[in-house]
Amino acid sequence: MLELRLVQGSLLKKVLESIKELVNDANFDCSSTGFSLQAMDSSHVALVALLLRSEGFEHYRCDRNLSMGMNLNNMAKMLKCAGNDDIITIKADDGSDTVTFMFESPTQDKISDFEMKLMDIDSEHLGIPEAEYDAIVRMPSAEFARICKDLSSIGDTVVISVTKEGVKFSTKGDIGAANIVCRQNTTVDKPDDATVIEMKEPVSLQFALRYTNFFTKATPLSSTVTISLSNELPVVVEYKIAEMGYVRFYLAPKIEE
Amino acid sequence: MRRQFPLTFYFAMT
Repeated sequence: MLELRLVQGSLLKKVLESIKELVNDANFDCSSTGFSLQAMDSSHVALVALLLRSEGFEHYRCDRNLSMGMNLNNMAKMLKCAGNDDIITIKADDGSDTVTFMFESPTQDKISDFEMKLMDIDSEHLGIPEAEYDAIVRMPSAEFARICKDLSSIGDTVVISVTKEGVKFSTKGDIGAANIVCRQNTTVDKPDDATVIEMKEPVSLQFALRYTNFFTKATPLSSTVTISLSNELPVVVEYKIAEMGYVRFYLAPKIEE
Repeated sequence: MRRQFPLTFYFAMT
């Protein structure tokens, strides 16, 4: 028996909107730790890892570890039917081939339930070690989204370089080239508007903008984004979910063969 | 020529 009650249901709506274009089907894993997911895109160069910790739910009952295969587009369709202020409860019985999403309006005058069929998914789970990164950039998530969108109108790939001077996003295409430099800026009114760069080693990595643009669908989840980079290793783009957990995207760099 | 290797190139499957 599984019953997870999330008062801020809009968080789950935003999570689905942020990952449904990158991944078609995924197993949601439920344990005493929380509600989590790890899934790769179809070409296996990008991965999403989601964690919603059990403490973030108003009510969290998960009698035994459960893995529920869901089509993310179908799940997003159902969650779109929840109001932004609704409380969302996820329910499943042991051995059932369905999951139920219950939506309650804040005043309790409208209660809906949507039952979705589960699916069997053979998923490959990757062991991702906690790593020390050469450079970590924290910046406003809207700024990162704007940069990825702007650069993708010029080129297909972005080179992200971190030096003492700041973080540089560069692209080249048929019509020309573009460079955007963001300097460390901590003298802002609101901490979330700051750009903070922690650098151990200079880093320069190239990525496909098609994927970074998918990642920025998570912008509504957090006002800041953290980009962790090490030379020759996949980048981690993390959006924290207030008090509850995170959505992390991993992307393989384009490297010389 | 630059190439994107799959993530299984970097991380082991569990």
